[in-house]
Amino acid sequence: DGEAAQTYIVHMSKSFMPSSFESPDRWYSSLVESQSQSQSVLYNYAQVLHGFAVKLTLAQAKALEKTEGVLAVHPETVYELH
Amino acid sequence: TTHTPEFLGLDGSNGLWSESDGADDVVVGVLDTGVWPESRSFGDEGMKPVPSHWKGECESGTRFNASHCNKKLIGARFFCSGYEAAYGRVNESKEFRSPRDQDGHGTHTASTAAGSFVADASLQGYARGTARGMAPFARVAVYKVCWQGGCFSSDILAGMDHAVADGVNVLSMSLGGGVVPYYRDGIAVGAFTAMRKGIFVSCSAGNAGPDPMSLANVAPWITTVGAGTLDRDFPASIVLGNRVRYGGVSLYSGSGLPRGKLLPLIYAADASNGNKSSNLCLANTLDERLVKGKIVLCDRGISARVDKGNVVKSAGGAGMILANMAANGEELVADSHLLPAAAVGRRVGDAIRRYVKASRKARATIEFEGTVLGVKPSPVVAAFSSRGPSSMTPQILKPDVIGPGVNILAAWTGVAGPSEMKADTRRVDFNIISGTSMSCPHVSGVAALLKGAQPGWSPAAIRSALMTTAYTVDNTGAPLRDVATGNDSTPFDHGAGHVDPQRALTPGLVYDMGVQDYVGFLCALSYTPQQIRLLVKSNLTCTKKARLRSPGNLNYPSFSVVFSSHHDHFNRSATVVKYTRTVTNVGQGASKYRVAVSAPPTVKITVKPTTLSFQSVNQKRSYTVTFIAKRAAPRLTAAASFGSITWTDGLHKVRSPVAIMW
Repeated sequence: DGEAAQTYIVHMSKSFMPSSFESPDRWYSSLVESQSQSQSVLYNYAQVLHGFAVKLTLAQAKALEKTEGVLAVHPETVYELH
Repeated sequence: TTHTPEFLGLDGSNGLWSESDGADDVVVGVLDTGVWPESRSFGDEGMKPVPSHWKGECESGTRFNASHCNKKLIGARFFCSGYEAAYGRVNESKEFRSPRDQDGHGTHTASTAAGSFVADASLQGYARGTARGMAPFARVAVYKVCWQGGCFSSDILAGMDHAVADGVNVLSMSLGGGVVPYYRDGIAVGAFTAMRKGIFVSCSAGNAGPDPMSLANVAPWITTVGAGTLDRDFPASIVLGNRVRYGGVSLYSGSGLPRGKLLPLIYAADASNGNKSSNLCLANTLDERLVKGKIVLCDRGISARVDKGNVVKSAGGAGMILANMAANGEELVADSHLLPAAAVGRRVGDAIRRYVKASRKARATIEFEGTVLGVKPSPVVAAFSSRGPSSMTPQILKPDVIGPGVNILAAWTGVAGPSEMKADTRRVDFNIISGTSMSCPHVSGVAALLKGAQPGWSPAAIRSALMTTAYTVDNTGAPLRDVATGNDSTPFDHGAGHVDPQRALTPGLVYDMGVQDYVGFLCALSYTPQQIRLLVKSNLTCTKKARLRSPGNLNYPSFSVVFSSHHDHFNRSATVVKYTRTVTNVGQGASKYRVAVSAPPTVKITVKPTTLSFQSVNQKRSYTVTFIAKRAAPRLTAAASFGSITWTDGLHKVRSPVAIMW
């Protein structure tokens, strides 16, 4: 269902960050806003990856994947305790 | 835990213990269900000030604030944005929206890794002793990333992101998921950066055993930990009406069954309310009229073991015998049931099933016998422990090691009973549970001690030390066994063997690795530059120099060889496989090592050179191993053979397991 939203992990290339943004976080927020007015970044990642987590529809995720600076958009997975 | 320090040889004041100086500068980060901070396992009496490198925090939330942290529990954060995006806001009347542990699992794992000393710990009298983590002076930082609905990768990545920034030295993660390419696996992605920053990452291998290829967390920069038993047991005797007595295990601590009186015994399959699965004692499958006042024999499988006990209790049963099926073999996992109950192995289960079938008036009772030590053989590989080979990269042998993971006592949450069921209103300070979740933090704690003793060692060097010094014989001197089959276990079951912390302190040689080695490995997997970048986080190309000839050429402390009837993409005959390894001397300066090879009859293994001479510490030497298949692929498609390559200088034994597949 293209309308059902789920969380995606978005991997970014920081070297593509426009100089107009003060920080990667602002850049990520603007990218999300360009896809969806109703969604906001869940997490910004700075250490283990460059990127963020956001809830999007499949169509929005596919559109985001084509944006310059986006390396990959992976759907969230659920892990379990052992 | 009350017995694993002794079982692991960590009970003395010498060796790793003194060399590590208590590892009080080492921070163990635990990604799990949070922490119960009031547990005495997180007391900070006598602890030195918090290490100066620490940047972590204690976050506030439901029933948790900064005052819950101390010099032992130095960090506590929670991450629920991914969980809440899927399920809506955490209901604070049902779940703590804070680092506080609802479940118990996180408190158990954190205290196993680095809990403080607690005298007179037990679970209602069972496993009584002084509880402590493997690194009792190391610091604990908890990152709550698992909630009642699961552990979401966005939350896990956030937890790892903060753990790295906070300055943890060891990451302990007793959770996992399905096998996906490394660049799509959140734990593997996060662990790569952690490794790059010198953080040792240990993860549980999974509880999907004994099926082959059932492992989780198989990335080679992660230390993958399987589970074995201790030499401790909680015996219970099942006495049948024919006066035959069988052995089982139990952690039941209530009023027990009437003394000296045998009760009617019924097989759950014969007590069905019409449901075909009644033999498994699943919910709503038993006929209360047939069960009431009787001991019910239930088959293991599908539902949680303690749930079966509750089903029998709810149906009016007086007791339960829980019998293993083929998948569990003779593995005996004890549970804190709500009714008098005992678990038995498959053979005993079959005997009791036969007795019930043959007897018109089957009767039984259960006698609970407390805690015994010195059980032989031990350790034994747990049936539930996930098994290799790695389905993602069969050229890397996984799991890496096994550690204690069966019937482990450690600290527990204050809001859940020992059976973890809602119906269980009992509250305990310590609980006894099993899983690779329990073996993982043992290795994390040992790694913290090694980190304290050898601060300059890389995560790969620490893992190498743990692997090459692991032992493969039990306390009877026989090869380690697999409780699922009763046969000798293989490196697909136990990896390099059972961890031996004291020996790991002086491995002699280590197989060291850094980011470039792993990049070469990823190139050998034919990952695209973009896929590699998701892991490495920088621009890289797979140059001829960087690329390993095959993934199995990674400088790993074990060997996994895959023969195929085809030629590989370099047009080499795949019945000959050649791997190169480089070892670093971490022993005394001048030394000479000789190789000893144990090869299966189907494979010729040649090592060149056969001696390695070192003049100084940190000197590196390389050697090449050639594996030649003596015959075509065996008829059985899953055929595998095993051996080992050991370097010895008279003082050290640096052993690498070998697994060969066709």
